[in-house]
Amino acid sequence: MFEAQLVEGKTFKAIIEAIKDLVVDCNLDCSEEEVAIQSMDSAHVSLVAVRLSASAFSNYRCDRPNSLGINTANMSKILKMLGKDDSITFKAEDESPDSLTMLFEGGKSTIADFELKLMDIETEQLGIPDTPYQCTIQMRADEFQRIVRDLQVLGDTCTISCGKEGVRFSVTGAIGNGNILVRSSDEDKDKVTINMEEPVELNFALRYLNFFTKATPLAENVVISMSPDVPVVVEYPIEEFGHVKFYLAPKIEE
Amino acid sequence: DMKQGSISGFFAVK
Repeated sequence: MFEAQLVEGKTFKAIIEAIKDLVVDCNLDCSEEEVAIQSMDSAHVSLVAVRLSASAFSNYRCDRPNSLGINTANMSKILKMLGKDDSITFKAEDESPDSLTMLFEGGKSTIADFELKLMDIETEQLGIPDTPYQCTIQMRADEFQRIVRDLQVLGDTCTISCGKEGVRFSVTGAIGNGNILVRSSDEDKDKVTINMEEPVELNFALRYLNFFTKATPLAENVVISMSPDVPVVVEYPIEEFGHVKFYLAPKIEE
Repeated sequence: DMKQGSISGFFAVK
């Protein structure tokens, strides 16, 4: 039996909204410790990794590990009916369940229940090495969203370079070019923290960075981690309960 | 020109 109640149901809704443009079908991997999602986009350019620890839920029971295969667009349709202060209770049988039951409860008088059909999804789980990164940038999530949205009008590739003076986001395109420099700042309102061992410069597809910023409502700050010649990690922490992490393979000079 | 790398080229299948 899998049964778990998330008091702030809107957190789960925000997770599905954040990933549904990148991931069509995915497994909710439920275990005693957590509910997790790991999936590549269809082009295998990026990877989404979601974690919600059991402690994020007010009641959590998972008798044995289970993978619940969902279509994110269909899940999103059901979550449209979630009230903004509703809790969600998830229920599924142990042995290859056909459906996932979700109860939406808000005020005392209304309980809505929905059943989402599940499917078998064959996925390759990728092992992500837990290695330290050369540069880690923490900045406001809405500021990062604004930067990648603004730069997309100039071109499709963004160079992110982290150096002594700060983090530079640069785009070169047909109509011209642009640079946005973000420097370390202690100001409470828009604090920027940059930890750098060695300068790093990598190129990324703005289209994907824009997809990632769909997770902005989940977190006040985003953490961007880079090392030479490896995928960037764009992490949206979910309080102390988990995260949505996006990994994006860099573009390489031919 | 730049070529888009693949994420599966960086992380091995478990």
